[in-house]
Amino acid sequence: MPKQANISHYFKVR
Amino acid sequence: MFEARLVQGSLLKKILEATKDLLTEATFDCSSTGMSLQAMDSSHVSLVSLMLRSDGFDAYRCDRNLSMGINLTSMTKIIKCSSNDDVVTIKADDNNPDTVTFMFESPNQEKVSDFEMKLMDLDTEHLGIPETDYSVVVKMPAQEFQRVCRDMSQIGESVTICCTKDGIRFSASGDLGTGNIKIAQSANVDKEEEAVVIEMQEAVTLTFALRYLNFFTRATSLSGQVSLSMSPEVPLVVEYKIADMGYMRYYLAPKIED
Repeated sequence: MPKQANISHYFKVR
Repeated sequence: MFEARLVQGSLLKKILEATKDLLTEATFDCSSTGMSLQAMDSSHVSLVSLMLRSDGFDAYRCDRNLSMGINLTSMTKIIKCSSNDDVVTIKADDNNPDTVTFMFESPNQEKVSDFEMKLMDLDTEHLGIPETDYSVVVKMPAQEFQRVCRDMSQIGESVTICCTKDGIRFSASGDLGTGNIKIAQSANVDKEEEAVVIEMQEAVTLTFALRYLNFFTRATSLSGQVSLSMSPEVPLVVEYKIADMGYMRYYLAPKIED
């Protein structure tokens, strides 16, 4: 089963 | 002093409807360029980004940058007190930094209401969204996308979106079986809003949680068209343009193989 990724994994906290 | 007047006040109802499944509170950042909002849902799977440019308002004044922490449930209660044809003005006074005022005026000016709402002190994180050249950008009727997401969620929890130059294919599978919906690029259309247009650099296949896609389609009333931007292994962008003002964008992290 594919796993759900987290959005902050792709966009860094400013 | 901050003051933003919107003759088409019902737009705020549509915007709140478009965030309600994802956000309970958010910070509205106000500056001379306009009002914006960026917030992740509580499970940090998706990101909502709203932009309302100052030139899209019927009057706009923002003397200094302002961040308003807003409980969206409270704001929804207040905005529901306006009629769809009311003019809405949002006001914040430097001398009273803990509240925001919403004023509703009927078109004939015979009824004027004002509601003052308490602001919240929100500790929100802003994410830097890099400029991305997406491999595929699909524009399609927003209602069609809503229908596809609804239908696919009858079959499974996830949808695999496969986009080639011929068209876009949505596939789902679950206990009851499988489903595929393929939508071809329009050959020719009379109305721009009904067109399916695919701009493609390379074919892309990605899998997403339908739960979130269905939340995004709450924005369908904002725009006739939706655009889906995809590249391998990066979040999908679902964008609804807000005519002459800006956009409502949703970013959704893909599902990835373990």
